[in-house]
Amino acid sequence: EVRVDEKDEL
Amino acid sequence: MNIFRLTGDLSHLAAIVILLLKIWKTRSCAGISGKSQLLFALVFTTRYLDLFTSFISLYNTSMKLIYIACSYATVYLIYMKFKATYDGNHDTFRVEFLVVPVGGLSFLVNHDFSPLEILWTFSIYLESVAILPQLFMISKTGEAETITTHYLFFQGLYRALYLVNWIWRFYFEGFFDLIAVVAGVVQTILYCDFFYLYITKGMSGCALPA
Repeated sequence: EVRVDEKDEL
Repeated sequence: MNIFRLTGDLSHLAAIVILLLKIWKTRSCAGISGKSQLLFALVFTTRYLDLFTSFISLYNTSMKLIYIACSYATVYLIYMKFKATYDGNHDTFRVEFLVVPVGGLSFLVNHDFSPLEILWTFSIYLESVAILPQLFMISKTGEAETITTHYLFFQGLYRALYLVNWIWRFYFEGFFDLIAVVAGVVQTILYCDFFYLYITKGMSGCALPA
């Protein structure tokens, strides 16, 4: 599951 | 951050800078699809709205700002400064056929039904197809300048390296983002024909299949 507030990719 | 992710980002940066320098040095944007560049500017704008809401790292923030600035500069050069050299007659891809379905899909398939998340999803889907006006333009004119093929090569390489990055992250970090991966696969596939020609034709200006 992806935490939507922690996108470290560009 | 792994080596594939870093080289992927640098390939992306290389593509953007190559295009910007080509237009600047030749004082011409002949053969470049303004529509693709407008779509990329829209991609960066909708994806990096989290600049206002969260801080990941100095690297993350700087790269986002550089990507946005370069993409707007490119659009400015094409539609304002060197407008006279823009080949609009051959840039006839109907972008509404991309933006409307992509917009609809981002409302239907996303991680979270919130404005920022939907816009992020929209940007991911849109990026995967944003190069189509450029490929369409090349298939119409039948040829691309060498420097334009370098641009396309680095654009494709960037997403291909991101795919390897996601495989790496899946195995070593347990990270998996289905939306990004599916869109990334689609995006990479669009470049496959081009990769083949780029390598077999000796990385020079080459005709592309329609």
